[in-house]
Parts: sequence; C-alpha cells; structure tokens
Amino acid sequence: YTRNDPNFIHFNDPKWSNMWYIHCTDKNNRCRSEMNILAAWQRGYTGRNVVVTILDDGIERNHPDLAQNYDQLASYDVNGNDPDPTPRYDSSNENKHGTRCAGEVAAVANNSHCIVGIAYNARIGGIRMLDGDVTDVVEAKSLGIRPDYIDIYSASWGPDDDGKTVDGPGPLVKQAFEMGIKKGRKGLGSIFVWASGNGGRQGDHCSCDGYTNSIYTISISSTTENGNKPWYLEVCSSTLATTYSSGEFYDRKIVTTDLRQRCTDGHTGTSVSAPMVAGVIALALEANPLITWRDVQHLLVRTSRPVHLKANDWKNNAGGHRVSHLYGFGLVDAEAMVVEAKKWRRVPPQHTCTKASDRRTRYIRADQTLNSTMSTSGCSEQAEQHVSYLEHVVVRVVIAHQRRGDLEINLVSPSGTRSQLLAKRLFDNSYEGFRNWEFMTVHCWGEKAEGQWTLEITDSPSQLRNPEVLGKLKEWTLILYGTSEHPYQSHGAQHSRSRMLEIPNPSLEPKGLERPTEHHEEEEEEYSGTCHSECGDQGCDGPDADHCLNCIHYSLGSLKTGRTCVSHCPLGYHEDSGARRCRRCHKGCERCVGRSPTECQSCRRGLYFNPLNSSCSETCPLGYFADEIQRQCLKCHENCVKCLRDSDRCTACNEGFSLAGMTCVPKCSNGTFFHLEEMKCSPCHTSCSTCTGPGKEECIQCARDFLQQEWRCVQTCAPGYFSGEPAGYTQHMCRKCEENCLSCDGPGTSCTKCKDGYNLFSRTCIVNATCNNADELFCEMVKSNRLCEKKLFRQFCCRTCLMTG
Amino acid sequence: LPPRNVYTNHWAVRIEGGHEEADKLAAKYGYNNLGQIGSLEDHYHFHHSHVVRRAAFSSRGTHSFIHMDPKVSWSEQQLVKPRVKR
Repeated sequence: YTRNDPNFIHFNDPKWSNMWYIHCTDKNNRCRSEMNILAAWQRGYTGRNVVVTILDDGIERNHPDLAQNYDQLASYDVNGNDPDPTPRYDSSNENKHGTRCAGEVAAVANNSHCIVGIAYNARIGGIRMLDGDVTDVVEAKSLGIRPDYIDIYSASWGPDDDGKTVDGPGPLVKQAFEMGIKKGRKGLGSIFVWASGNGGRQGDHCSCDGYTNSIYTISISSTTENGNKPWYLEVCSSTLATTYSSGEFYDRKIVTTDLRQRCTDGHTGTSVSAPMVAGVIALALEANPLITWRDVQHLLVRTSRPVHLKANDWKNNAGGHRVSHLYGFGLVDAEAMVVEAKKWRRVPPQHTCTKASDRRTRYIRADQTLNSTMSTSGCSEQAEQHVSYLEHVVVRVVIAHQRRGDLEINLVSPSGTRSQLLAKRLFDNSYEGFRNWEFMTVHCWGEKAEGQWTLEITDSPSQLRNPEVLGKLKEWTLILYGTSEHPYQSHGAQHSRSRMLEIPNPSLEPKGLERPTEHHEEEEEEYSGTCHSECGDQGCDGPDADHCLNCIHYSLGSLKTGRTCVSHCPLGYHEDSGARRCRRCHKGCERCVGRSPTECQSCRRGLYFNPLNSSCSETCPLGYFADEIQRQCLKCHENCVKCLRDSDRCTACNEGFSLAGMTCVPKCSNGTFFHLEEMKCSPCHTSCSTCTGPGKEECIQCARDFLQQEWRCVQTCAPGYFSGEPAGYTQHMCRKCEENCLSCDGPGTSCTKCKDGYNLFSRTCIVNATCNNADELFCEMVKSNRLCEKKLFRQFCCRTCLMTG
Repeated sequence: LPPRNVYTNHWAVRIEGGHEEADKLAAKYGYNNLGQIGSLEDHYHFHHSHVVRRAAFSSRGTHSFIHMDPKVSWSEQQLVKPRVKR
C-alpha cells in the first residue's frame, strides 16, 4: 500500500514537493510512491552510519545539501592523486555527474535547500576518477579505496553504449571486485551498484558491458513515471532491479543536487537509478549491518516488484520470481527491503559449479539457430561445488563470427526459463566474435540447477556476408552460482565466512602464461593438378580460372563474353547457389539476393536503399531520410513525417506535433506554448489564446475580448487605431488610422481628430499651410486629371479636391 | 575496424616483497612508484615520465625490461579504456 497523505512527512527543502517518486502530493494524480521510501523512513531508517561513495567525476563537497553528510574518508581524487575529490569546474559544467548522483543518495533533509536524499543521514563520499585517462589501474584503485570503511560503491558509467562496443573490466578490476566481495566490509563483502546502460536507441545490450554483467555488481535499470520503457533503456538479462528515472518530455523527472550549489531536474537516464538503489541499500544496511553482499542481492530479488511496469516479457520463473529483461525483478521497495533486512538470516554459502562443453566446433549457419545442450547435475558429486538452487548463471563463450551484431543468444534453463543473453545489434560490424566473453543472467534465480541447459545461437544476417564463412561456436562453459541448500529454509545453519566465499582465484595470469590463442580452422579447398583452384571436378583446359570446365563455386560471365570461375560474385551480381552462377542484380542494386528490383541489399552510388521494399531509388519515401554514408533510407524520428540528413532533423511533423526549429514538439493546448528549455507546455500571456512564447508580444492569436494591435493583444485600440475585422481573419484587429489622424472610426477618409498643424477637411487631415496656398487653376487641372486620388495633390488642393467635392 | 589501443605511460606491476622492493625496482628501471593499486596486495602503480603520455603503440626501451626482472611476476602497460557517464 502507499500512504498518500502529503502531510504525513514534510520537509522544508524547496524541491520536496517535486519528489513525486518519494511521496504523493497531488491527490488528483495517481500515486507513484511504490518505492515506499517514505514508509522506510517512517520505520526509522535513514541510512545512519552507512557509508556510500560515488565513483565518478568528483563531488562538490561544499554543496549545502551534501556538506553535512560529506565524508572525507569515503572520498579520494584518483585523477589528481590527492584526497580532495572536488570536481574540476569549467564553463560547460562537464563534471556535474558525480554531484548529481551523490544528492540522490544522501542530500540533507529539512535544511531548506534543494532536495532530500533517499538515505539522508548516510555518509557520502566521492571518488574522482572519470576526469582523466581511465585505465584498469584507475578503475581498480577506485573500487578498492577503504573497503573496510566504505559500504556501498555506486557507479553510473561504463563502456560506450553505442551498440557496437563489447568491453568490460580488465584483470585488475576483476581482482578488485573479487577482493571487495571477499574482504570488504570486514568480510561481509563490498556492495557495488551499477547503472545499466543508456544505449536503448542504439540497440545496445547491457550484456556487452562487462561491469553491469558481473555477478559482483547490482545492475539497475530505469522506468518512467508511468511504468514505460524509457527511450534510453537497454534490455538485459543481468539487470536485477529498477527505479524511476526520467523518460519522455511529458514524464516527470528526478530532482537532485547540481554543480555550483544548485539543484536540477535535468534528464537523468539510468545514472540516477544506481544511486537511488545505493540509498535504498543504505537503509537496509542500517536495519541490519551484518547482511552480506549476497544477502543484499537476495533481498532485492525477493522484494522488488513488477507493480505497474510495462514489459511484454514478464514471466514467472520456476523459482517463483517474476522477472523481465527490462526491469529485472522490478521496482525496488525500500520498506520491504528494511523489513526483510531486519529479520534476515544469512543465505547459505555460495557454491560455483562449472561445466565446459567439448571442444568440438559447432557451425552457426546464417538464418538458422544452433542449439547446443549440456546436462549437469549441479556438481552434486562435489559437496563444495554443489549448486542445487541457482543465483546467477554465467555462460562463457568462444565464438568466431564475421559480423558479431548478427548474433542473438538465448539460454534455456532445465525448468524452461529462456533468458536472452544477447540480442541482435544493428551497429556491431565487428568480426572479432566473442573471446571468452561472459554473459550473465539472473532470470533463473531460485530455480533448480540440475538438468539440461540449452544454448541457442541465432545468426540473422542484416547485410550481405560471405556465405562461405560460417560462424563457429568453439566452446561454451556453464558457470552456475548458487547454494546446495534452499537459501531461505536453512536459516538455522551457521555458515562460516571462509566457506561462504568460495570464489575462483583472481584471473591475473602469471608472467609467461598466455591465454590459449584462438583456434582458427582452415577452410579446406580442393586443388586438381594444374587447374585453377576455382575449377570444379570436370577439370580444365588451361591454368587460369577462365579455363575451367566447371566451377567449384560460381561462374561469372556468359558463353558469349567468356566465363570464369570465382569464389564470390562481384558487386552487381548475386550468387545463385543452385545453378552456381553469378547473376546480375537489378539495375541500381550493388548487392542483391535476386534479380528483381525488390531484392536489393545495397545500392550503387547516387541511389539509396529503401528497407521497406528492398529496392534502390534516388529519393526516400515519406518518413525516411537519405543517409549519405550508409546510402540507405533511414527512418525519421517517430514524431517526424519528413526529416533531413538525420533522423531528428525534422522538416514536417506527425499529427499532434509541430515544428520548433528542426524538432517536432507536441502541440500544446490553447493558451499554452511548448517551452523548449523546460520541454513542457507553459502558459501564454493572459492576452493570448495561442502564442510562441510567454511574452505579451509573442501572441499568435488573441484571447477572447482582445484585439490584435501591432503584434500585441489589447482590450481597446490605442489612439490612432480603429477596430476592424479584415477579410479572411476571424481575429479582431486594431488597424492604423490614415496618416496624421489622431483618431478615426474606420479605414480611409474617416478621421475624427487630427494631429497638431492639421485641419480636418471632409474627414481627412490636411496640413493647414499647404491647403491655404493652393493655386486654383493648378487645382482645377489636378481635379480634371483625376489627381485628387493622390494624397500629395489632395493636400495641395484640399479645397478643390475635398470641399467642393 | 575495431578501435585502436591507446597506450599510456602508466604500468601495473606485480612485485612480491613489499613497498620497499617495489620502490627499488621502480628506481632501477626509471619508473616512479605511485603506490599500491587499491586494496590489491603486491600490485603497484608505476609511472614513467619519459614515455609519451598517450601512444598508439606499446612503449619499448630499457624501462620495458622490467617485465623480465625475476622479481616481477606480472606487468602491463595501461591502455586508455573509453568510459562514458550514463
């Protein structure tokens, strides 16, 4: 349940009312306090005596919301090699990240400044390590600072989330993690919290980030206020839990401390989710300081809940847990964490059971799925390794492949739980494959380990590849982590620390011992005498490829022009495997799978590939733009109808959106305009019904009972203007009177009052002197030549032109 | 193409025998010992001021003989690891 009484707890911090993710203040909106932080506070837990540090670009230690909780012993400047982690200030405020994360954990409560941290009585430090060259040494130093003093390390960074990077901790960091969980917190194990990646738009997968993918880190993802997948979120089987964070412009954001002693509600991504969970864990550690690093993970698995989070893959695993690839076990619940932590009894020691496949190469064929199975008893034969109830499951693979991004990998547990270890990634063109890369899933948590495991590898080529080169699964190893007894039913047993931490030895290899090199298998080729290597079994009548009587691969050319044998067809041709011939693609296609115009895969220069119908054309269809580098029609941003050179450089918008510069922003209701800096609809000036900004001179249309006068809306027309309704406009307008009129009651000659020095003659203002001096003969000529219609002559001949009609 | 490695003028070195031994070895090969790497025992952070701060190739010179010293069980020139704030 959630308490939605805003007066239940109130703080005087100015942004307190904006902290919707902690409390409900708006009774008209649905309450979004499912993280139950308020309830944990009401039970008396605020993070007291718990030490958290933020590994980032520094921390503004004199920020009014951090200074009181700042802990110098939980801080260090690894970049500068000194104890002061103050960020380097520059004009772009580049180094604001650590300070923003820190506030979410431990901003001081009720100090009339900015916000309230989730663990507002915890001690907070910062390790400045991102503002310089980051190396294995820098990371390992940072993760190993005062492990007996610091309880929780929170990191919101990692390898690039560009959808093509596969990178993770180096050998020193792996050791630092292992050392931390073994010896940190005086043997209870350091707690490492990590933000899952922000590469959702790049199709990135957080299994390609070895930090979030590690069993030693608690990987945290984000959800929007309404439980939707934020645009930046990556799917991943190693995500353990979720907190709220920012989403689309219409979703409410998270507020936190900012550089230069300020507050911010800027976009936060997954970065803010890690410190939020670090704060929740701090509350749990206050409730029970003796819980281990594994207890914390069990607590999160048991207490996080799907609530209203929307994902199409929520499933119940055989361990009784509901889990998804977007949110892990769901939204964290601070109250449940402290309640469970308080009565928690340590889980049995962790065992590790490893089983490797044989070293037989298995081929991964294009557009097919390779299934490789492995049966395990969970090492029941060795008591020290026996895993009956699962925690993390790791699959280490050695895969050779010509385009890594085309691979999708799933793991099916003996109970039938399918985890996606890796999704297809459009941008990853690497031919490096995976060399002992470890994928991790938490989706089998609580299930039985024993039985048959299936690794499924699907290869779906996204572009033309050499069909001769098959992907190879060279080896895979299943590493099961868990307990031999039920983790929650054996609470009577006492477990010694030495047994609990049976972690494999550090992975640093001693000098001279290198990893076994990749075993590259030679592709076999047939040779027959002096024939060319591309000649088939019928031989040849000469040494060259065009002397072959048949080909082993493909023949190129015709009888007329002469045929030659080739291993691959050149650009502009496709490989007809049945006839073993290179056949021409349709005109305009560079690569294709058939000769029809809709079987292209890439296009010749000057043309663009249209993915909708696999054809090549000079222009792209509506909703797509021509990408000059990829020579493809790529989709415009979902809000654009037309765009130019880039998906988010819009030139026309979908229904419900309008163009602001080159961005499609939502159309705002009458009386409001879209504020680009605040990314929300803001009210116009009261005189406007539609506008482009908040000022009174930025009206497009006037409010009811207002008239438009020279780009302003007024209630009555100023002197020198008359009220009129020009044809074609519904808008009432104040139009200017004729020149020299002080007031008028309509257009043209309808003056009622003139400026000084002018006389009113027949509702026109005439300069006194000019009129008096007019020559009558001259004026008669003016009148007879119809020159009275000209203002100049009318002024000279006012009597003739006006008074005498 | 895979991104190219960027080598720094920092090394991680594993030396048994304590800080004094590490200092001696650092001096012998021209390094500056910046101390133990976090809580990793026997692992030291060495810096060489006469090696370019960033290079496309690993550094070669008399200092690189450190990895052959019998008292050094492991050493590694540090690479820049591109890291992104989330």
